[in-house]
Amino acid sequence: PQKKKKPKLPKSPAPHFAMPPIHEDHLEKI
Amino acid sequence: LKEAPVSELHDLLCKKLQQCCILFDFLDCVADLKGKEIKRAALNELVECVATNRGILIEPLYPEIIKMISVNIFRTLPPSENPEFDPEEDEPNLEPSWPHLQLVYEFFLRFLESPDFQPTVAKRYIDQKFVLLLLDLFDSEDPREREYLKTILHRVYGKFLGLRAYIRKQCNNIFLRFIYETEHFNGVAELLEILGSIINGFALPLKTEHKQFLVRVLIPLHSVKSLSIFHAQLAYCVVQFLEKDATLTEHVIRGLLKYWPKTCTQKEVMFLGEIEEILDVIEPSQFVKIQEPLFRQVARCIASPHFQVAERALYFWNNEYILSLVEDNCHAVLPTVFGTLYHVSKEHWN
Repeated sequence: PQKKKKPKLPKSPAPHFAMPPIHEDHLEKI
Repeated sequence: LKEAPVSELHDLLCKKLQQCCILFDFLDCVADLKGKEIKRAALNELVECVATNRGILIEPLYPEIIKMISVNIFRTLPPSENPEFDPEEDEPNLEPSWPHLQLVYEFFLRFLESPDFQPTVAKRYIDQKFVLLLLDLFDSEDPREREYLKTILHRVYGKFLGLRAYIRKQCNNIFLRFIYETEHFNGVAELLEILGSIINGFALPLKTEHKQFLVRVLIPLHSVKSLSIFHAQLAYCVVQFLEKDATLTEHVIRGLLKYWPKTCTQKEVMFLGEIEEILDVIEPSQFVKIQEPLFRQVARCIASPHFQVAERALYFWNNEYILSLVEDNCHAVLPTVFGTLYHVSKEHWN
């Protein structure tokens, strides 16, 4: 039987120091 | 400020701001105690006022606010007395004027986070020169100051779109100077924490500038002696990049292998930890590209006489996902590690 591949681990929780993401904006000057 | 009628509030606010431009000598802790207390109370009032009142931040106040903040925070940082200062061991020199400085930072944060705050007005005063001076302060030895600076720069980056490219460029310069010239900068971890949130927010496909930052800055950062102080933040940035663009995986792994520590076992344990974090998010299609060079290095670590290095490498087999990758590719991985495993099972002292 086709071996069931183990799924990738769920995304590990962000570390305590992680800061809220700042989304890149197309208006930013290059 | 609390009792002042609304009509006089802005004038009074302006006067208090000017009053707080007076600096005090905290090295002489008995000097001018009265004056210090007056300024502390005034700063407290300013923090309270901006934090609680709406409609306070009228345009004419912006230059006064930025002037007061600048006069207080922008200063030449004292040279580290102990040239052999080891950030991991020694206690940092705390900023003597912290009783005032903290309130100025608190005020600055409340100002930036006020619902009335208008970037379009503030950008006349919070410009490239201001940001450059702010970045210099990240070299402060006082961790409390760096914590405020980190939050403030994170807000500035978020609110001033026109400054983002400049901020990224200046962070680049700080890291490159740190890697290749001074190997001394106290705020690397804090800057990497901000960059972690920036990378997290990158749009896809990634700009070339961003990929170059990974290759030219983040990977070489692994070679620095004081890696342990900022490794957690550095590894987080690297993993964020790979979650954004998995095609960078091979480049990252080969870069880590190139910078693999030869004489510092503490660093080796950190590298193994980072490798595991990367393998946790790796795509199977990327794994096959790097399995052989990677597991040749893992095998060397298994054979390390330093038992913590050997143990950390063997610990990969405790990771379900890595195990599944190895099982799927045992034709390639097994030959690189089996010989060492067999030898170590017979010869290793621990």
